[in-house]
Amino acid sequence: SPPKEYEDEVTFF
Amino acid sequence: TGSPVPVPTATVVRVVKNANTLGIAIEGGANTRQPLPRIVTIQKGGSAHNCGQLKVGQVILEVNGISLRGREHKDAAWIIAEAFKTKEKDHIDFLVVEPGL
Repeated sequence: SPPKEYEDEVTFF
Repeated sequence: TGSPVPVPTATVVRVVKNANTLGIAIEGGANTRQPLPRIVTIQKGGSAHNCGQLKVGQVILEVNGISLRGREHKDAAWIIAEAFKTKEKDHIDFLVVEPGL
């Protein structure tokens, strides 16, 4: 399976 | 003689925890096209904005000396959150670099 993509993950602090 | 050659320079930025929030947002992490976390937002009124030296677009290499290299988004985010939460220090030292220089 293709690698999981996280590029849209954004975290606010 | 000659012009200075632009070299990416890593800078330590100290953010004092003088607000209730850190006031930044990051994207990226290991196994993404942005392998080190990048600052995408700086909110007015947050500690980061008050410090005046963090900028949108900067890439975070280290947090209090802890390297973010090879850490996925959630892991990097946890490190930053813990650095803000801990009462052991009244500040966070970010090692940042301006990309594309």
